[in-house]
Amino acid sequence: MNIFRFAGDMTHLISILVLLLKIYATKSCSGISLKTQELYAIVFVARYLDLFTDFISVYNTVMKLVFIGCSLAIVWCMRLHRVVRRTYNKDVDTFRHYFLVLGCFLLALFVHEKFTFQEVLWAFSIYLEAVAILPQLVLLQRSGNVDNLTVQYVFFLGAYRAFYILNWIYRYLTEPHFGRWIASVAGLVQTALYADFFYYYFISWKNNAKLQLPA
Amino acid sequence: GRIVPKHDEL
Repeated sequence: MNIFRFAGDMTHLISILVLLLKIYATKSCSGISLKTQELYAIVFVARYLDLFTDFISVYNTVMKLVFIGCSLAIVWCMRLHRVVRRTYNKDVDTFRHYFLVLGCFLLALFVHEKFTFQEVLWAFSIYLEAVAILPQLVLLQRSGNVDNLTVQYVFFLGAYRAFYILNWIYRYLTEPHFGRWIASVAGLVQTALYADFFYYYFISWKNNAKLQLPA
Repeated sequence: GRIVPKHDEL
């Protein structure tokens, strides 16, 4: 464990807690893409299959349970909670996310570390996570100005993978034979997808104005 | 075959 990875995990945890806070405090999920939340639930279930077979550390196991639990709870809340689900606007959340699932799975069949059930699903979860934010970013652009908690959620979600990139650089420099090319390349793509969001986030923060993404 | 290191990252 290094400080970059720990900062990344904490930033990721904060993003999920901010989202839970927004839904719980406002009893509303307006501005949140259910499709992105579903993709994240698939990412965590597909990636943490080793939860019961490989024990890494208490921290690792606890965080996996928290991530799986929270992502499933958010999807449950947006689909089934009697108050929250009425605030979900499916007319604006129209990204065809199943194509993302199919594309990432096909890519994982060809590009993986080892052709085993667990490794193919691990690569699938890495690719899917890189593009999982797309429905949410599209929804943000469509819905113009959104509430601050949603913006903070996306910001922390983008920042966590940026910390992970520093973590991979650090591990590459300090650990012999450290090569996580699949995760590193996908992590770069994932962070690049946030580039314009980060730019407009910084502009709105500098001008102390609300975030305005160009339509 | 090549030993794939366990995925110790989240």
